[in-house]
Amino acid sequence: VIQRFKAMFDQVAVAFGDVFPQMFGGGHAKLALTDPADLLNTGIEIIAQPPGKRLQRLSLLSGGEKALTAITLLFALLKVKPVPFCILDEVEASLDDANVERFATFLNQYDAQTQFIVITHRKGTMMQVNQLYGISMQESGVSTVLALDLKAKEVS
Amino acid sequence: VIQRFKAMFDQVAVAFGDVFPQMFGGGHAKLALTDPADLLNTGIEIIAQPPGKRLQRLSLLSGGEKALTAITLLFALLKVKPVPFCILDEVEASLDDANVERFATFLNQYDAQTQFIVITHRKGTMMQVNQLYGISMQESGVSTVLALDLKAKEVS
Amino acid sequence: MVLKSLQINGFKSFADKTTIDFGTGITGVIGPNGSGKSNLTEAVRWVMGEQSVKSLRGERMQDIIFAGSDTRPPLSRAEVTLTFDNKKRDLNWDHDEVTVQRRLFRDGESEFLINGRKLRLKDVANLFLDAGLGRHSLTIISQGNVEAIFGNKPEARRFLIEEPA
Amino acid sequence: MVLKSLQINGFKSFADKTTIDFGTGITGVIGPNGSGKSNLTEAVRWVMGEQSVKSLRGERMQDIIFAGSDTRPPLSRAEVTLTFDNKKRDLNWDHDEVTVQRRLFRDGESEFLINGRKLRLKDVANLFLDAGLGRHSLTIISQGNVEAIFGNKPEARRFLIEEPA
Ligand SMILES: Nc1ncnc2c1ncn2[C@@H]1O[C@H](COP(=O)(O)OP(=O)(O)OP(=O)(O)O)[C@@H](O)[C@H]1O
Ligand SMILES: Nc1ncnc2c1ncn2[C@@H]1O[C@H](COP(=O)(O)OP(=O)(O)OP(=O)(O)O)[C@@H](O)[C@H]1O
Ligand SMILES: [Mg+2]
Ligand SMILES: [Mg+2]
Repeated sequence: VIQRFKAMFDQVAVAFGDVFPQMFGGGHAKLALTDPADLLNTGIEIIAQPPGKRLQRLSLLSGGEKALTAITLLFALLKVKPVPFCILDEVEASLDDANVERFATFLNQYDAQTQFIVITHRKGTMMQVNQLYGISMQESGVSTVLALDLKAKEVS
Repeated sequence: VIQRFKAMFDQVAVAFGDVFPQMFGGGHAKLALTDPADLLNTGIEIIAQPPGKRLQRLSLLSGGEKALTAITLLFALLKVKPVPFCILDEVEASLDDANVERFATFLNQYDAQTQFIVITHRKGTMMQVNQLYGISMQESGVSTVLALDLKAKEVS
Repeated sequence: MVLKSLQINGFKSFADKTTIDFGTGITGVIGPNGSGKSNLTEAVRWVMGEQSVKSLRGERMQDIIFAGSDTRPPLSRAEVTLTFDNKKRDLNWDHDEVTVQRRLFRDGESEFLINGRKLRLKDVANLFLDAGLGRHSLTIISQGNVEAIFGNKPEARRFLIEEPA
Repeated sequence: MVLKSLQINGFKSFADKTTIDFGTGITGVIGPNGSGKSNLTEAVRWVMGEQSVKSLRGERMQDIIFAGSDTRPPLSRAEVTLTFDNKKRDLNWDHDEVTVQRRLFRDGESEFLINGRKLRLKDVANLFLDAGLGRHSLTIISQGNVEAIFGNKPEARRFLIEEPA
């Protein structure tokens, strides 16, 4: 069990180091075990350095930088242990438009192995989908679903 | 002290009931004391019913509805006890465009008594400001501030 | 395995029977605040065996049955059906197509069906657990999960590695 | 009282002296992730007397001094200046314009000045507290405050009423 944990951790750490500069358009990041001698209880440290910035405490990162770093870690996990489908519910709410675009481009790279369903408010994400559903409440309090024409995404 | 608490509570409750339909474009809401007999320890219950929906547990509201309800309460407090200036840091991140517009219109109603500084990603909020500053990092890691032409908001 | 379709009938704000067909690649879902997008996500978690009412934002499981609106009376049952393409037999069920259905009635009666066969909650939960789609897998990711990675102490992040390992 | 201007020099990502003049009405601040918008907000809280390093996202107060970048060395001090129009004497200081300044040096030395007069942290904190702008007032509202209203038990929401009352 400890062996599996260490093996998994090593693979995820490699993936995390790879994905980060792709998500951020630069920069470096790594994962570290807080206590490599105690694999049963060790924690996982995240060390992240956005492009052009000096390496500092994780806590000092901005709201959007933290969200993107967490998304990067989740994608690193998906790279090592893919799931057949994944529903993302508005995970990119605090990202600016440039970061949303990189995030959405990234989804496209994974979509051969993972079927993504993405709930979003963001135009950048909408631009990358293969089909689009709109949920609305024409009659108050009752949800209805409508398949939307992908050209419609230009409008909203 | 207990008297002041009750007096303040009553005023805020009235304001909350007034502001809610303006923020949501309809619906009803109220504040209630969980234990009116024990003013020293009572909690504050929020009861909110968005337009067209049946009154249900607060927990079942959507992410955006919860955020807007909380914003409504904060504005009710500001109505009863105005502050001379107020910095809002991306409070409207989870609101959809229609709700952002109502929120931003609301800011405009208060701005005679309160000087608002609003940090935002949202176009709807940007449309309501009197002056606009852009923060950027031309040189990596170093923040600079630039006064932006309000016509520039049309572009972003 | 591929997700083929989701049918929601009486679950939370979905008063009318609603079907969503998932194509290949990325499916986007948009809509205003409170329109039902997260309810849709919870419908998927619920039919896959979610038992934590709190994680479904309710206090009693009956909270997930359509409670009525300005124009409609409450319903007496909620039903969600999830259909998979199982040609690769990722799900331990010897059938090219697998349909999982969950029903809850206001009196508390519950039904679980796989390809029309009445089974128990644990059969449905195990079906997904054995395919690596249990409650700790990354099949559903929301803003809360994203924030938890940062909010937590380093020790609390272990589960991200432990569960799939 | 009206906020006239904010000057930041060496606080977090503001390596160069930066001045923002607030007009009347609503001032908007926009910019990409990590550009410094929340740092700006924290600069205001800091100059008004914020002592919780954790609430400023750091672990030691020195964390708020510009730590350097790819192209710049670290600085040895952080300085923030906030200027108010005080014609209505909302602030208990007999002057039409009130300037509050805070400095922190890497060795830990701290300075607090009101209209150029060296004072102590508690003088600055009291100046704002007496004007109803203490740490529990709604002068700064972020996403965290918004979520806290909902996340908390009813009892935890008391402070919203208690503090201003
Ligand atoms: N049992 C129920 N019966 C009827 N309506 C319900 C029920 N449970 C929840 N709702 C309604 O569903 C709505 C929440 O929907 P949901 O969380 O899916 O919205 P959303 O589209 O995700 O919105 P947001 O963009 O704000 O996240 C709430 O308005 C709530 O009142
Ligand atoms: N002492 C410091 N020296 C240099 N840079 C710092 C210092 N403290 C924080 N930073 C940097 O400031 C950035 C955070 O800025 P801030 O939180 O203001 O961003 P923001 O504009 O609010 O972004 P978002 O839109 O994501 O919320 C981080 O990248 C961090 O590395
Ligand atoms: Mg939602
Ligand atoms: Mg910020």
